[in-house]
Amino acid sequence: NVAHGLAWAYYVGYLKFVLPRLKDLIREFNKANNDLLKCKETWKLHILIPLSCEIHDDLKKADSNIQYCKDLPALQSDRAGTKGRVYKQSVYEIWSEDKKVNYCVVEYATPLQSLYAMSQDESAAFSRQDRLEQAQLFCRTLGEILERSKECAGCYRLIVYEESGDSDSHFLSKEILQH
Amino acid sequence: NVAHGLAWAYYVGYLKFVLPRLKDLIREFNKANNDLLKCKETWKLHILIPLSCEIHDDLKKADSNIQYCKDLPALQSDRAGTKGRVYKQSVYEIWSEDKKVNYCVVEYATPLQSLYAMSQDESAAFSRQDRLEQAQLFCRTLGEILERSKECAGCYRLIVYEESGDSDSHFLSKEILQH
Ligand SMILES: Nc1nc(=O)c2ncn([C@@H]3O[C@@H]4COP(=O)(O)O[C@H]5[C@@H](O)[C@H](n6cnc7c(N)ncnc76)O[C@@H]5COP(=O)(O)O[C@@H]3[C@@H]4O)c2[nH]1
Repeated sequence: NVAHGLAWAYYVGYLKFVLPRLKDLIREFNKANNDLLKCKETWKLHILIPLSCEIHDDLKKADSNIQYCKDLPALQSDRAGTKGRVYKQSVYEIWSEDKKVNYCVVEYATPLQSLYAMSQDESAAFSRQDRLEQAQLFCRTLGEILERSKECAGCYRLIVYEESGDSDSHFLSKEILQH
Repeated sequence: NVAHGLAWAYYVGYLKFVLPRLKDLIREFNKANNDLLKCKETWKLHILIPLSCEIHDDLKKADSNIQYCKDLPALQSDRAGTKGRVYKQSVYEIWSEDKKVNYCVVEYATPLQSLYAMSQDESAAFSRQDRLEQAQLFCRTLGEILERSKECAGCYRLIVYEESGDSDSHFLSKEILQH
């Protein structure tokens, strides 16, 4: 199953490496940035999982109440022949409806972008129906892997959502703030 | 099928972006590095596909005749919420048995590392037999996707191999030089 493999690859190739180091990266970021990420409850990677697989490369395009702030310090690691492959996460300002700002480390689950691209390419033999089923399987599998992972405990937040037809243009910021 | 999804993710998330830009990166590298990569025939990403899925993060550990030289200039792109995600390839010196040196851009196909990790984790329900079948499927699917891709034509070389039991410690460098 496509999603099964993508969830495992996402864990072994990325989350297993990054999540255990996240709190230290945030600590280092705070020293250089006036303790911007104050609340320790938010010292997590907020992983956006839209079941539609519709991913925006720029979060501001998804919701104007989400604005890029800065990057966390990057991690580098030799990986499969690439010397010092770079892994970094971005910090965003999330504005609430009552004009308060929150900061958090957030990004989309990258494998969903692959599922989307597969459903667009005729040669992948992958329908929109397949894509929805696989997105749900991805979400379930990833959740199970992360729950079993001691080293990643408390370091992530999965934000799973289906966007309604008549989208509220600030749906995503509200969704993130709820979590 | 696990490998089907990994091959597609590898293409849409990486090769489709990097391969069409590779020749320009090499050109830029050559200007700053005395035309180290002279032969235009080698202006390709050499992608190592060991069917055993045994991947070394450091190529020198696979074969002491392969030594890290330098990195190509990095590419950056906003991706799924990560601002300016970094993509870079490494240039290696490959020494032949008669002490001549060649330079090339080479790396392992990272998704094979995910297949390997899955076969090690009991909860992935993925046997060594599955892994071999999926490695072959990965290779076949990736080959078909790349052949159909106009924008990637002439920019890559798949180096597929099965390592023999009594390994020649310079098997890999010879394999790369043959291609
Ligand atoms: N948000 C995010 N930031 C990252 O730095 C990152 N690195 C990996 N991933 C995601 O984890 C999973 C496992 O990664 P792996 O390296 O095995 O496969 C990767 C890898 O084989 C290749 N690839 C992607 N980026 C690079 C890169 N910079 N250098 C070499 N190979 C790369 O293409 C595959 C698909 O990549 P993505 O589709 O971007 O998502 C990956 C994937 O879902 C990331 N996700």
